[in-house]
Amino acid sequence: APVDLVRNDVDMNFVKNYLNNYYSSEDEAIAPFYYDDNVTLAEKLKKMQQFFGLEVTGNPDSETLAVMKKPRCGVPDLGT
Amino acid sequence: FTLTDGNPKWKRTNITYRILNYTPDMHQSDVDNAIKKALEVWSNASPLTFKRLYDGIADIMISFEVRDHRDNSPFDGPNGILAHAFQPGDNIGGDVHFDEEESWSSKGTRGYNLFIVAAHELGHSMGLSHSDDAGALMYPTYSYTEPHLFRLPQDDIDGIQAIYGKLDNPVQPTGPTTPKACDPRTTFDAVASIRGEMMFFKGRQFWRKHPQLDLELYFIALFWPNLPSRIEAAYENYEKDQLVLFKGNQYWVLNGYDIQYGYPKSIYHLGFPKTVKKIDAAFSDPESGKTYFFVGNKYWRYDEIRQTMEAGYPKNIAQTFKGVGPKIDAALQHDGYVYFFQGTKVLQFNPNSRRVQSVQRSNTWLNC
Repeated sequence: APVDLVRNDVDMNFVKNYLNNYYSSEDEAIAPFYYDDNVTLAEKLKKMQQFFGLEVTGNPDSETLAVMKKPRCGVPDLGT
Repeated sequence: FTLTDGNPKWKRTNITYRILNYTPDMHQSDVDNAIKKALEVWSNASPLTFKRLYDGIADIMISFEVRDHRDNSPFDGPNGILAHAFQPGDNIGGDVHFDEEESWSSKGTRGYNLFIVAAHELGHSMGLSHSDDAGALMYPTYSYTEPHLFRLPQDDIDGIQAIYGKLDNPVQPTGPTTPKACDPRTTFDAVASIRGEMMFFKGRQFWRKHPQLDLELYFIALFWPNLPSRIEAAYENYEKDQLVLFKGNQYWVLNGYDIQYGYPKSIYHLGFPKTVKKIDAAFSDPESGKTYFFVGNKYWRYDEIRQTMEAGYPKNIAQTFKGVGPKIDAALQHDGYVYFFQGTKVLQFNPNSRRVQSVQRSNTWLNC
């Protein structure tokens, strides 16, 4: 059953903002136009999970969210 | 380590910096000192030198900013983004901005330590990007380290020297490396169980092994900012649901995430003679409530129920634990066996037969 949908929306917005801040890269500009947002998001999520040594699932599991919520440097982890 | 895309670098090694404004959270002299020390982190590992300017344009302009500060990278208020910096270059290049809405500090674990954050950001100013080495200064998330104990990790030394070359000195700096679980050379400082989990201490970090979760590596300071690194012995006190940690002639008692009030205490309170300067290893037996302490080639036995050191000790390790010692790194009782960690080997000791039953590589305990 769907649980806590409001919280999930908040988390997904948080995840999107995080990935756009730190994992936007040139790949995004050259991604095929038919890629939808979710595919791009999952790819960015995988890069983030790989960088932090998390299990690479492409899903924002609780462990991934916990890392995203840590205080950090504002410079992107990939790209210039 | 990772270099910034395009490998930007300063064309000179004599770099200038200027502090444009101050945070009200700290004394100005503490800000000056934190920035100076943060720059020394990099100048001590490379041919770079830094000179402070008090007016005009410096290579690195350092300031505290709030929200949108007209560089296309607005800050986000307390927590989240703490600071950012720009790669080497003209104008905004090399500049460092700290989020003024953070709580900045020069000592202790309250707020964010300006020295640690500045040292990281100045790494970007020198041309380093984020490292995926969790122990590196250039790792993107904040981790507190006692500033006066800080040593630039080897990953960052390798990074800065890849850009600017080595120091003009026959003796090159070396720094701590992040332990790798499955490295065949992996050894442990101390090992203990706690509430069904296992903790393997190594340098500034420890591996946490939970039966249902993957192995995780954490900084000791992340959980217990006041504990030192390089813990020497540890055991679980089953009677009191506590973790007891030793370093030198001091010990700490932890209940969950909390260090119990009044610690560290001297090990001499436990009944050790003054000739004992440190404990090599310890384990506790939940059945008898006895704790065994190993020092050199001898061991002591402590009664957790009576809270006294037992008479008749120390004894020779070889007398009771044949085939073990004399020098033990860590000890653990698990599933009826006692495990003695010695270098890269772990000896499984059977208390019933009083013999070493098997010898394996230490990091088999880390699923390797």
